[in-house]
Amino acid sequence: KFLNAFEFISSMSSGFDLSNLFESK
Amino acid sequence: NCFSLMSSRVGRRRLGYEDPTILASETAFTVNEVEALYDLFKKLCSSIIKDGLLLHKEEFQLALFQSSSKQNLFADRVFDLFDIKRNGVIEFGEFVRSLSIFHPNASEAEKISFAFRLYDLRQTGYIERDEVKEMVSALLSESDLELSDDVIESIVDKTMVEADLKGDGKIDQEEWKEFVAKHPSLIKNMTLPYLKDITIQFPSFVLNTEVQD
Repeated sequence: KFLNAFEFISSMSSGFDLSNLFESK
Repeated sequence: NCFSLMSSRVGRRRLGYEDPTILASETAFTVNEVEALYDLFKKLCSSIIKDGLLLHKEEFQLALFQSSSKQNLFADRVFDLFDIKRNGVIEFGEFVRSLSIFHPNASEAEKISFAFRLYDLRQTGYIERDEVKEMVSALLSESDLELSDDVIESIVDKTMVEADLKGDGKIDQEEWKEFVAKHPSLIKNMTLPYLKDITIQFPSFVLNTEVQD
């Protein structure tokens, strides 16, 4: 499914998903 | 409304508040977008520790995960990168300047550089092999996926063979740029479409703004 480790990292990291900052209003 | 406008202006002359016009001139945001971000920032800042316009790590984590105590490698790294002065808190100017990198109008080069610094866990100027493995392992431990150490090693090896063009066991900025050029999806989460319509989500700026974009 993932071509390399960084694709896995960037897809799986919820800590990197800053959209939650805007949903927390 | 004169009274609310006046009190808003007085209230904004607080420690840590930077002029939206200056912030807009230095970032991808318009003045009204900076003002809308100020409303968001105030909400985030007052969620746990009431000490004015300072965003603490616990408050940042609470906004991201609805939990202030959850440990997360990447949330830690993002917080540390936003904390430009490295004083343990994010100030409003730091928040705007850092979020600007995630704006759809920000340059790809800024996004690539931010992602590099994010993954350079120990800030050595390189993404080292053991850092790649540490990130993969940390994410696996948070998820339901279970992979043997051999499988993780082979994923990391394969990635290093492709990314580490000089073969010195670490990825430098040049190698990272080339790697992202081959895999543009790697910076997909460096763009937050939300930032394009922040003024719609936080419309109270309309009452408080001193500047029309």
